[in-house]
Amino acid sequence: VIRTQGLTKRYQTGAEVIFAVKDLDLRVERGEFMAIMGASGSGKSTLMNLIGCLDTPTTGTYWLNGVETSQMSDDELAAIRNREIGFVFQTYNLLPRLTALQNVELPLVYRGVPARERRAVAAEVLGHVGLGTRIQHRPNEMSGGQRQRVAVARSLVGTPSLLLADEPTGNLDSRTTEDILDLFEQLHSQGNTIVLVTHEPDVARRAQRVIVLRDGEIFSDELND
Amino acid sequence: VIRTQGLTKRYQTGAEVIFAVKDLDLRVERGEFMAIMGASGSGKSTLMNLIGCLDTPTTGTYWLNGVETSQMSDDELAAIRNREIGFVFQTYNLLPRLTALQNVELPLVYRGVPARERRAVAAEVLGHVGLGTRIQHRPNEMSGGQRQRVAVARSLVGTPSLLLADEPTGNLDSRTTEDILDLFEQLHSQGNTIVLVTHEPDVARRAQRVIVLRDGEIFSDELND
Ligand SMILES: Nc1ncnc2c1ncn2[C@@H]1O[C@H](COP(=O)(O)OP(=O)(O)OP(=O)(O)O)[C@@H](O)[C@H]1O
Ligand SMILES: Nc1ncnc2c1ncn2[C@@H]1O[C@H](COP(=O)(O)OP(=O)(O)OP(=O)(O)O)[C@@H](O)[C@H]1O
Ligand SMILES: [Mg+2]
Ligand SMILES: [Mg+2]
Repeated sequence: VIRTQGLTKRYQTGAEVIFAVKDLDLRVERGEFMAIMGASGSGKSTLMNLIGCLDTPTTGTYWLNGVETSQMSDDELAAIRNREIGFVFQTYNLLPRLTALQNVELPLVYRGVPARERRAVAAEVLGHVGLGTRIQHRPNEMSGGQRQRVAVARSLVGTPSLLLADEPTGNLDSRTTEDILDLFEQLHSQGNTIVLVTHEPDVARRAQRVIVLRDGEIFSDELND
Repeated sequence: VIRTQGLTKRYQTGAEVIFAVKDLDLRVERGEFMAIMGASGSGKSTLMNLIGCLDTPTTGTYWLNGVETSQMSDDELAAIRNREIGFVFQTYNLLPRLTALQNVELPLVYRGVPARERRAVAAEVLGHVGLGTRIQHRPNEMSGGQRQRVAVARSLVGTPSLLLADEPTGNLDSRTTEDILDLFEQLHSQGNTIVLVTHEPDVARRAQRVIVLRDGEIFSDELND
């Protein structure tokens, strides 16, 4: 479902050039569960943003579902993001004025799902991440890990065919981490594709395949046993 | 240096009452290195904020350096926070319009340290966290882990006698985690007190003592071997 060739993201700050992603070739098939690891600053979030069409590469080519993304209109890109891709951002990106429920239902608002239905689904998914009793709370009335879980719930509510999760368990205790990974595996068992960034080896072990980035390039690409 | 008795933080949201911290008694002696663990939502950040005088308890008593904090003026509290306590916030709290250097030098600005001196010290500490080449970058030009390290650098720049670090390594790879923990141990070896929240058992193991919170109360309090 994902194919990149020579994918590069370059930043120029004054005289200095930084390659966040550098000439990267990658294929991810439908139904794969892949983890991305690598040192801080090695390019993981940048790659995730490029895969999710939240950013554009400086050079290189990216095909999503066989269509070259640079040929897509803004409306087409927005449609794909809204309908097919679930995101868990490293910084959560929750809207501070909205309750947990309103944050989680947002992807369904964009799809035009009727209010009653979308609120029921959003409440159900919040229950799955252990926040069923907190649906009316705003992010600033929650702990760090609770906010992270709202972000995870929002990524799952539309049952995306591609889930991009950037460090979805960094602020979670091990029990809650297990619960989240069980949800991801459930989504995967339904035939969906999962790409997960993590610093935790135990979390990476749950994936089928692990790539390690270094300085914007793929350093290793191996299957888990 | 820290003593609490019956410390409680209660939130009331509509008809619902949440005890973030509940009737908690705690002593931390000068020169201790203590880790706090516990499930998401168990009260760790709330306790940290209370210890650091960034929040006030609903009920209960807190003595810092033998002085009851409720008897301190705002100026006295601000002076203690600025001069003696280093904070690493779970959400980093970097100022987005300032460069890494300007963020890190901020505690020294508040102390009236002259510009040239404070910039030299800030650059040095950024070097210690592996960001010596990024001092002019703003937070949005950095990865998640790089921002976390700027936050750590800012907490250390004033060589605080009490360091409160709320999940300082959650977004860091293991190598960078080791580097940060080495810095904390160095500060500890100089006689300073460290209180560290973490979800990572390996990180908690580096402390001398580990308390585990559950529903706002201390569930266990043990020394590491
Ligand atoms: N402003 C607030 N209003 C209502 N409830 C709050 C508020 N701040 C925190 N809480 C609640 O208090 C409890 C403790 O929060 P706290 O942030 O201390 O947890 P934590 O142990 O740091 O969790 P995490 O590991 O997820 O960061 C949580 O249930 C949280 O939702
Ligand atoms: N807007 C930007 N301007 C300049 N440099 C940037 C920008 N965004 C990211 N970078 C740099 O690109 C590199 C890769 O960043 P990225 O966020 O992809 O790293 P990461 O692997 O996700 O790291 P972490 O584990 O710390 O989250 C880093 O060196 C980062 O500082
Ligand atoms: Mg990242
Ligand atoms: Mg917390």
